[in-house]
Amino acid sequence: FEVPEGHDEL
Amino acid sequence: MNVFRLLGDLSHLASILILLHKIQTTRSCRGISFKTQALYVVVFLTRYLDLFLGDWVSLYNTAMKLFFIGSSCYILYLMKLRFRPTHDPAIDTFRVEYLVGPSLILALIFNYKYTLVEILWAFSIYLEAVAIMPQLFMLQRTGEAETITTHYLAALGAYRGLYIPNWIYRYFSDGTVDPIAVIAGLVQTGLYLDFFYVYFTRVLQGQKFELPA
Repeated sequence: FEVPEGHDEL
Repeated sequence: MNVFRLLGDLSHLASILILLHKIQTTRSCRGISFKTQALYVVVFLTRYLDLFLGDWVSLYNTAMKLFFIGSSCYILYLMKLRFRPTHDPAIDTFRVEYLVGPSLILALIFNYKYTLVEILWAFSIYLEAVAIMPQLFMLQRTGEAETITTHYLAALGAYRGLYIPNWIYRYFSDGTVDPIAVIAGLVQTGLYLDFFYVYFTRVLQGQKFELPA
């Protein structure tokens, strides 16, 4: 798996 | 965005509206931990720094971030100034140093990049995971809670709980996993398990939230 780019969750 | 994430965010939104409703209608912040609320302000301010750095995600994202920062500051204002006499610091005694210190150390060790913004982001994730502890500790100490306060806590716990299926969904849909958020989120949700047990077996059956002596 990859770590998502940036933080789009709150 | 998936349905779990959306429901989670809406639940988070609802929890804050319930809390504001409780404070405004009873004109009292009795039973609410000022320390937990203050920690949430720190969590939102350190996590949402990106608002001021021009990293645009979406209108939804920005609006929610502004709402969380604004409402959490407003709640502190209500507690500290407007309804100050209704807050009893003598029962809100959890030592926040035990939460802030370790969160900071963890953030310095486990983060995605050694930049101020990323360290503060990780710090906010760790701190959020444990920020509810002064509130739960207070509940434990007094052994009871107003029903509206338990609805607030239930909505807040549901928000974190719903983020878990959201992460599972994201793993299968985009192949991504955010280990910092997931581990902290599991811890955070775990802290609510005892509370949820009493909430489901008592409050939702129409009884008062009371802990066995």
